[in-house]
Amino acid sequence: AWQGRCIATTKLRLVEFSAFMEHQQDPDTYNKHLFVHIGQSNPTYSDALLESVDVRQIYDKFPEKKGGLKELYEKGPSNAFFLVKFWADLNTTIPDDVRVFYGVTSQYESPDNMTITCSSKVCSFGKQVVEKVETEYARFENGRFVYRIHRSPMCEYLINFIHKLKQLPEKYMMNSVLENFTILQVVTNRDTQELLLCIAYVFEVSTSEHGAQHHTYRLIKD
Amino acid sequence: LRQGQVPMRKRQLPASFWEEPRPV
Repeated sequence: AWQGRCIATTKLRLVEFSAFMEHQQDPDTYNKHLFVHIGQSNPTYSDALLESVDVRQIYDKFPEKKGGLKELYEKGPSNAFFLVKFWADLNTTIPDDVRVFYGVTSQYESPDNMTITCSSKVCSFGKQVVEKVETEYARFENGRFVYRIHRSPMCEYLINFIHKLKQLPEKYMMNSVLENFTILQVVTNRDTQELLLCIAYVFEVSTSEHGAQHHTYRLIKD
Repeated sequence: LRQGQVPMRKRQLPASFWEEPRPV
């Protein structure tokens, strides 16, 4: 049921993704704010299939030269490509001081025991400005292999970007900035170089009182 | 936007792309 209903292929599934700030109020109390979040879900066959977006509509929002989205998509497999539109929650009251940790947690699972490489490219006007590459090994849990990148520290570029974004007085100004801010995540099998998942992230600011929201799409090319 | 760049609003994207989901 995962196929076509969430960020997954037969080889790897994104189980959870969150970017957050966490403030240590005192030795026993932590306040956590999620900027964006994809929670654990268990789709069934009665759930709707993901809508699709033509990958060519977003080529210019991501690197276009060697190793760019176009080249990656042409190499495939095309069923491993997804687009996530996040409505980010910037409505935080956590004070910004030295006791704040900015982090990203993600979790994947697979029927296969692999070593995966996760590349995350932050792009401005479609050009890569910073890249983080992480390698993760499998842990066998409950009959499947789990890959957990736990509390990976957010880079300075992103922390500064969030600070500046929050200072803008109007949401339409934030959305105007976010129109040219994207992130491309590519997960590969380290040993075979096979592409397992490619997720393109685009953003707006949430207007909800209920935290971050998102829509997920399959990337296709008719 | 850079010169020649098409705004996202003018691209062929699903209607849901512009509709923030309501919390379940």
